[in-house]
Amino acid sequence: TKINRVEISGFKSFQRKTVIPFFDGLTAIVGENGSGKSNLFDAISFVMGRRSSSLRAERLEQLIFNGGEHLSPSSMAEVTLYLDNSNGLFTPFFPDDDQPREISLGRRIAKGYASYQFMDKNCPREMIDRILETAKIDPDGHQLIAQGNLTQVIEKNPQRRREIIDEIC
Amino acid sequence: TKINRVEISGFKSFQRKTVIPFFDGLTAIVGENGSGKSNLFDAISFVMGRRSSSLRAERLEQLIFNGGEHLSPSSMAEVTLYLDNSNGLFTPFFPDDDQPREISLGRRIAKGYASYQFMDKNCPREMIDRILETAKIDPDGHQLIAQGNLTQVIEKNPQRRREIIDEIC
Amino acid sequence: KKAQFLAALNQVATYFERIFHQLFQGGRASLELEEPENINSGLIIRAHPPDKEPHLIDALSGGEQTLTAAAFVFALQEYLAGPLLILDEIDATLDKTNSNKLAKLLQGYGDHCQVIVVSHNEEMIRHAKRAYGVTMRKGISKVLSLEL
Amino acid sequence: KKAQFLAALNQVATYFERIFHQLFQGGRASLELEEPENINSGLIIRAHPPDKEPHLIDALSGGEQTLTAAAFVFALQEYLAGPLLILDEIDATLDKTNSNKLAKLLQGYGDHCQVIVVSHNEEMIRHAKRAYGVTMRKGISKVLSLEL
Ligand SMILES: Nc1ncnc2c1ncn2[C@@H]1O[C@H](COP(=O)(O)OP(=O)(O)OP(=O)(O)O)[C@@H](O)[C@H]1O
Ligand SMILES: Nc1ncnc2c1ncn2[C@@H]1O[C@H](COP(=O)(O)OP(=O)(O)OP(=O)(O)O)[C@@H](O)[C@H]1O
Ligand SMILES: [Mg+2]
Ligand SMILES: [Mg+2]
Repeated sequence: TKINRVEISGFKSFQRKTVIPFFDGLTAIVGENGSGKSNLFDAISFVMGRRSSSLRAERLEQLIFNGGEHLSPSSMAEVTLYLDNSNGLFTPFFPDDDQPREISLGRRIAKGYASYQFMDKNCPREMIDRILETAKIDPDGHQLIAQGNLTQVIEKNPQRRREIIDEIC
Repeated sequence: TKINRVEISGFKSFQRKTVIPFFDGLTAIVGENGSGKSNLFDAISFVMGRRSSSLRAERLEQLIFNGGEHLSPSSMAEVTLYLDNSNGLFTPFFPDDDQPREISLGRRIAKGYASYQFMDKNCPREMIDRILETAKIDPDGHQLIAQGNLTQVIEKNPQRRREIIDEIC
Repeated sequence: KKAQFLAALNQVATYFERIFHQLFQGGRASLELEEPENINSGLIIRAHPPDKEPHLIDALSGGEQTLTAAAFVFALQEYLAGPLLILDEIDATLDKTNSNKLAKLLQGYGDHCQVIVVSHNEEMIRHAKRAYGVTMRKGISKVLSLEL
Repeated sequence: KKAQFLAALNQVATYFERIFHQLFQGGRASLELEEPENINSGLIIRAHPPDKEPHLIDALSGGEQTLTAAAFVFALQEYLAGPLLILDEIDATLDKTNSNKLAKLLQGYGDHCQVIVVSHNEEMIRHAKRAYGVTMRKGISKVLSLEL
């Protein structure tokens, strides 16, 4: 599979709905300091189920666009991830239906409200975990490396490092 | 005062005696990854009395040139720092003598042996501390920032940050 | 369970040694268990750039640690063959030569999976197939597709 | 003791706000005690780049955290007026514009004290009065003076 596109709205510095298509090969994301590059990385980690503590926030509400100095804050943060299904990898999740060309995973938060979506319908968090496992994507593993975190993988103590091998076999 | 020059020999990757003069203004140190730039930084921290744990080593002996893959290790690591005394800042340390134009601080380690020097004579560690205090140099403070350590100063918890102000007044 | 663990470790270790050798153009690296037959013992990483014998991983330079960690991440990726890698400024400590080597390697991985990197480095941008520019105005981020 | 502490804090805080404002070309920053009259309470750093209201220091970007920390270090330096600053790759996360701003500021400090920086950044080297190149051959480092 692969990421076909990401839709972000009201998440961190992405106030308005932003759609970013992704393709094969190496894609570079560039921009000045503070422009929102790591916020985009956090949006993808967020929809994959990561907790606020690894998204540079103390509580989930802090992920909602806070208005900055001049604007009014958003009421909701929402990220939707579209994964390609042209090779039918996700067939087991569509027992009765036709195979969609792509599947969508979503996550929303508002004050006092939080939910996950699969194909636009609310679903439990475990559903997202099972889909990502089928796709061989581990958001807490080596495939998503946040800014400044690369060398953690060799700095860990020997026991922690051993667990990395445990997790992948 | 200012640093007039540093002499390094047998310290980390500086096998042979290396003399580096320093001047006023902004000086840049450049070079490829792994060439020895941070080792030069460590040499200056070392002579100012920092412990092995903040010099990327577990024991002091690991600071001695280890020979790499092909060469034989050095038997001693030695760093000497020359501080300018043309404005007589260090007068109190020369009660009977003439004022030298510059003073020298030294530190040596060998297997099972470690010492500090002031004007080429062995002296206790406290002597180095008093000289640096007179020079308004705090090797554990904000004036020496090791690679990757800049943002620690804002990441510390509020109590630790408060101590920074304590230490400077 | 034990056989599975050892097979995975041996495989990842083989990839790690090859990728390390490629990035450093020489040197030696290895992944070993503290007690070879005991799968509950810790995992030791050894990394020797060419001509060097660092006594511990911490003695390596900033750039050498980045390349060593990258080799480990890529070894896990080659073992798992996952669909994507998303890396946020992993090249921050690298000089031009090493940025170039890393960018070439990532370009190669881009033939087998989707690789998305955030970077300030011209070397990395030069090797990318596509690029997005993120801009900030009045506290709001926008994303634009860039012509390479 | 208390009066001395508060005087030092006020002084450093004033320098910090000015330098932050200079590096970010706007925005607001402050140093305050958790409980204003209690000198044993913790020290809070607030840093708001222009148009932004980060809820905590962690929410700032890598480059914004670097500039904020640098402003704090320079504020301490201006208060203490020490003879030297030795900084090892403090500009690693900065883009070209901010590298330039930082290099100009360091060049200015070079008029009052000795500033020695390790850097891979052309902006930094361009602003330096002198440069040394460190090279490594067969595991041995050498230092050469470079013509700028
Ligand atoms: N909930 C929020 N609402 C609005 N803005 C936010 C929110 N959370 C974080 N921000 C802003 O996002 C900015 C950080 O963006 P980000 O970390 O993505 O920058 P970056 O492009 O990665 O920069 P760098 O190159 O320095 O790493 C901060 O200035 C912060 O104020
Ligand atoms: N005791 C020692 N004897 C010989 N070599 C040593 C010793 N201690 C460390 N080294 C070597 O020094 C090298 C690291 O040098 P250093 O950290 O100064 O690089 P650097 O120029 O700062 O690079 P970077 O730009 O990546 O930060 C390592 O490769 C290490 O093997
Ligand atoms: Mg970032
Ligand atoms: Mg270094």
